[in-house]
Parts: sequence; C-alpha cells; structure tokens
Amino acid sequence: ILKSRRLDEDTKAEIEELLISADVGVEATEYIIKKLEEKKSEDAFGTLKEVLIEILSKPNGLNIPVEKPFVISMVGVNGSGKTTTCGKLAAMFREEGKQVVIGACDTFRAAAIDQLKVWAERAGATFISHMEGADAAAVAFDAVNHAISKSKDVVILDTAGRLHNKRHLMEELAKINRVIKKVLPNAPHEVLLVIDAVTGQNGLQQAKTFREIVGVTGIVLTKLDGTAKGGIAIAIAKELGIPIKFVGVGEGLEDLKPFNPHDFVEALLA
Amino acid sequence: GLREKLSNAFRVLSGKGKITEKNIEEAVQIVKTSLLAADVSYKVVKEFVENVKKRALGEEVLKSLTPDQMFIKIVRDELVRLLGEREPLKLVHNPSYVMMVGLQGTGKTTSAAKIANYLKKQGKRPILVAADTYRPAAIDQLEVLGRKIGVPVITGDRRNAIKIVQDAMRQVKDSGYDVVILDTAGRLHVDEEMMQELEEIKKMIRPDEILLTVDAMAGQDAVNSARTFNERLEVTGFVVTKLDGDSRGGVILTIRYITGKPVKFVGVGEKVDDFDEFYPDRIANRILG
Ligand SMILES: Nc1nc2c(ncn2[C@@H]2O[C@H](COP(=O)(O)OP(=O)(O)OP(=O)(O)O)[C@@H](O)[C@H]2O)c(=O)[nH]1
Ligand SMILES: Nc1nc2c(ncn2[C@@H]2O[C@H](COP(=O)(O)OP(=O)(O)OP(=O)(O)O)[C@@H](O)[C@H]2O)c(=O)[nH]1
Ligand SMILES: [Mg+2]
Ligand SMILES: [Mg+2]
Repeated sequence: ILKSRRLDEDTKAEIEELLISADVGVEATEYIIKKLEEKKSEDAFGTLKEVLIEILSKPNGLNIPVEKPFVISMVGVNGSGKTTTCGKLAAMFREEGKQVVIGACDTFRAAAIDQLKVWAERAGATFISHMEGADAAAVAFDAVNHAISKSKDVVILDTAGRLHNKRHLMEELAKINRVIKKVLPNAPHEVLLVIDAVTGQNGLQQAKTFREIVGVTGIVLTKLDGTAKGGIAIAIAKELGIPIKFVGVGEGLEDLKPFNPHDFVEALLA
Repeated sequence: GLREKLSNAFRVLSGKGKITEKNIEEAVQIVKTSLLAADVSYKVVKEFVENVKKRALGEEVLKSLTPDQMFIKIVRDELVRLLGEREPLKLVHNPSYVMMVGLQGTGKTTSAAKIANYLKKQGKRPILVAADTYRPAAIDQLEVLGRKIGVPVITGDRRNAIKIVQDAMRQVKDSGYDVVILDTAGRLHVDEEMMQELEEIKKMIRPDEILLTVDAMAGQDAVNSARTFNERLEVTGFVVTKLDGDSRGGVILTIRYITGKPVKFVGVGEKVDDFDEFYPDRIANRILG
C-alpha cells in the first residue's frame, strides 16, 4: 500500500492521518511533514521512515556504573506496567548472571508488595520489603544498603503509581532519590519512566513533569503487544530527547525487549 | 485556550472584510487541532467539525455580531450532546451481575470496589467476585479492598476463572446478596482466547451491566479497543478512570461516538470514595481545554 510517491496533497493528508492515529500528536506531525517537504523526495513513505527513525535514534543503552550496585528506579503513572517490568528487568539481568535485589517501594496500593514478591521469586531476585504503609524511601535505603553489603550487582526499585499532577506524590519520589543518594551519591543510575503504549498526548506532560522532578533517564514503553502504536514515544523523543530504552510486549517474564527504532517504525507504518 | 484562539481567528477574519464560508475553515481547523491535541479519535474529529461547520453556516454565525462566541457555543453544545446524559446502573435481576472488563491497568479492580462501596451506601447488599486468575496477587488486591469497605469477596479455587464464576453463582443463589460485582483480568481486545473467556462468562451470568473501564489518558487506539469490546460483548456502559489527572480526556468523546453507550461513572482518585457520577458539561469543558 505504501508504494513510492511524491509528497502531494493527498499523500500529505494520508501521512497526517497515519501519524495522528498513531498518537504522534499534532506538533510532531507538523514538524515531520515539514521535514518531508524540505527533502522533496520521490518516495515520501520511504523518507518518512528515515525521518522517524532519525528522531528515535538516541543512545539508549543503560548507564551501568563501574562500581556495584547499579540502581534502577521505576516510576510512572498508575497502571502503566512498572511492577511487571521490574520482574522482567530482573529476569533479564539474571540471564546475564547478575545478582539482583528488588525493593518494594510501593507501600501504598493494595497487595502491591505481594504482587512484586511473586515477580521477584519468578526472576530469582532477592526481595526487600517493609510493611504496607511504611516509608517508601526507607525501603529504598534498605534495598540499596543490602545490595552494597551483600555485593549484589543490580537494585531495581518499584515505586507506587502516581499521577504527575499530584505535587505531594511527586515530592515523595524526589525524596526517595535524596535518601538513596545518602548511601550512593550517583544513584539511582537509571530512572525509567514506564509509559503505556495506549497513552495519548498526556504522555508528553508525564515525561516533562517526571523528568523535571525526578530526572528520567529513559522510557519503557509497555503493552506494545496490543494494537496501540505508541507514537507518543516519537513526540517525547522529538520534544524532550528522552530515549526509549525498552519495550514491553506481553505479561510474561520474558516479554521485554531493548528498543529498536527500525522495528518500532516498521510496526508504526504497517 | 480554545476560546481565545477562536476569538482571535474571528477578529482577524472580520478585519479582512466579510466572513465567508471559505474562511470559517480557519476556525474549523482551530477546533480540529484542539480536539486532536485532546486525544479525540482522528475520524471522530473529522465528522465532528463537519457537523459544527454545517450548523455554523446554517445558523448564520457569519452574520452574527459575535461570531466567535456563537461558534464556540455550537462546538460546546455539539460536544455536550454527543457526550450524552448520565445514566444510572440498571440492576433488574436478583441478584444482578455487574461485570468489569477492559484493557490491562485501566482500573477494573479498584473500580469494582468503588462500585460495591457506592451500592452499599445506597442500601444494596453487594458482593465481589475475584475472577482474575492471571495477574499475581490480583485476588489478594480485591480481598484487601473488600475488607476495607466491608464487602465480602468470593475467591474460589484461584486457578480457573470460569470455575470461580460457576462456584460464585451457586454461592450467591438465595444468599441475600442482591448485586454481584465481578472483577476480571485485564486483557487485549485482540487476544482471542481471553475475549472468548469473557463471552463465556457473560453467557453464564447474563449480567445486567457490562462496564468497560477506560483510562482517561488513552489516545487514538482507544477507538479500536472500545469498538471491539463493544462488538463482542455489547457493553452497557463505561467507567472512565484517572480523571484526577490532567489529561483532557478526549477519549470520552471517542468512546461515546463509536459505541453510543453511556458513561456511568468516573474514577477521580485511588481511594474508594474517589468515585463520581458522569457530568457531561464538566467533561465537555475539560475536553475543550
Ligand atoms: N499486554 C501487556 N500487559 C502488560 C504489559 N506490561 C504490564 N502489563 C499488564 O498491565 C497491568 C498493570 O501492570 P502493573 O505492573 O501492575 O502496573 P503498575 O504500573 O505497577 O501499576 P500500579 O503500581 O498500580 O501503578 C497488569 O495486568 C500487567 O500484566 C505489557 O507489556 N503487555
Ligand atoms: N489516580 C487514580 N488512580 C486510579 C484510578 N482508578 C484506578 N487507579 C489506579 O490505577 C492502578 C491500576 O488499577 P487496577 O484497579 O489495579 O487496574 P486493573 O484494570 O484492575 O488492572 P489489571 O487487573 O492489571 O488489568 C492502581 O494503581 C490504582 O490505584 C483513578 O480514578 N485515579
Ligand atoms: Mg505497581
Ligand atoms: Mg485488576
């Protein structure tokens, strides 16, 4: 269907609909179409693919420090897939022969600790938790200290879902960072913002606010096994330059892949 | 916001001389851009602005002294009309079954407890059924919530959703509980096996309500999931969750337009009391930004 053609008015309209329907958003879509107009290519869709890949191609490796432990904090709005992704990431590191500690910093939501415990068991990670209602920062402190004293390689901290417009909840997250830094000044080495691929333009605001308050180093885009294209990742890459590091493609332990711009764009344009 | 943009557009237009059918297109584009930024489905936006344009021309907005105000009134009225009226739960049978369905993480389990709490406050005798056998600790989650609100939770053998529902039906018969609220596992609308599970459950319990939970921050793809869930199950209404966020919630117009089914409740927080009835004019203002 996407055969070689120039960027005429019909093609422009088709591309606009394709990108908007993929959640790329109005602004990023306008920018992309402008880029296509500048390039004057004979193959609009081929060039579109290149432009999208270029926007998404950012260094997306993990910032693994020289000294153990490597501390990762998982943040994001309610229901995006943080807890499940903690399990998947832990399994990934276990595959590499690494020792993993999981910290249950969601001390608020019903059965959050139980849920994460199951994932820690499945992944073969040490599980650090306190009582429900305990101070989330205290759990983080405990988990990092445990990893240091037992010489573990990775600490993954699950945090409670929170909407970015809730100031006091965002402050709690900032506090967790400060408390971790008391033990390990460069930690957390990664703060991964978990975003559901179904998310619309509000995802841009999520990324802005989380980065502003807790310093996001990368994004995990989940539920890409659905029909949502996750084009919000393009808006975020273009607007904020935050790299997508992983994608979630299912509910199982194995369903996490490193982000590949080519595959992502192919699927988006399909 | 939208109001300022439109008032500027019409001022510029009237400054250029007579407002014509051709240049009202600019106002239409402003509305289109605004609704797309609010996450309303692309196709719905196209049809919506076409209707607005027809009405604007028909009502001679162009001849009005305040065309921008008339225009935005038409947009707002159209939006409120499409968002529909608030409709109550229709609980006809005894016991009535309310089935919660939806994509992963949209708020089914939390909303099941909220609805149970809401009905209990109205003097009903609700009971919850935990039929999510997939997500770790999903059953525990509903049990904790049930304890909090003083509503019993049926959990069955925890391994087979169909069996849990069968056992629950036996238990609630002649039990005095008049509403059974069933929590199900989150699932993709394209997961054939999981959609069949819902169809099978529906056949068994013949629910009075099938409520699809939708996340207020959902984007363009919601048109696909809402349509599919509705086509396969004939949902009776929506619960739109996480409206305490700052998403404009254009998905609400999409799901209304595509299915015609009513929004019965909105979730406005994580606590069990953070639960409201649907007010279309409030939602219209939010979508218009
Ligand atoms: N299909 C699919 N489902 C996913 C994916 N990642 C997570 N989920 C599901 O999404 C739902 C929510 O996942 P959680 O891990 O509980 O999300 P969370 O962000 O920890 O939620 P809160 O802690 O309540 O904010 C669960 O049903 C998961 O199984 C994914 O990549 N694909
Ligand atoms: N802020 C806010 N959070 C909500 C609302 N409704 C649900 N949540 C939160 O969203 C997250 C997901 O809620 P769940 O009830 O577990 O969602 P679910 O649909 O049952 O998830 P699955 O069973 O995994 O598909 C939890 O963190 C809830 O506390 C709401 O109206 N506002
Ligand atoms: Mg969680
Ligand atoms: Mg649930």
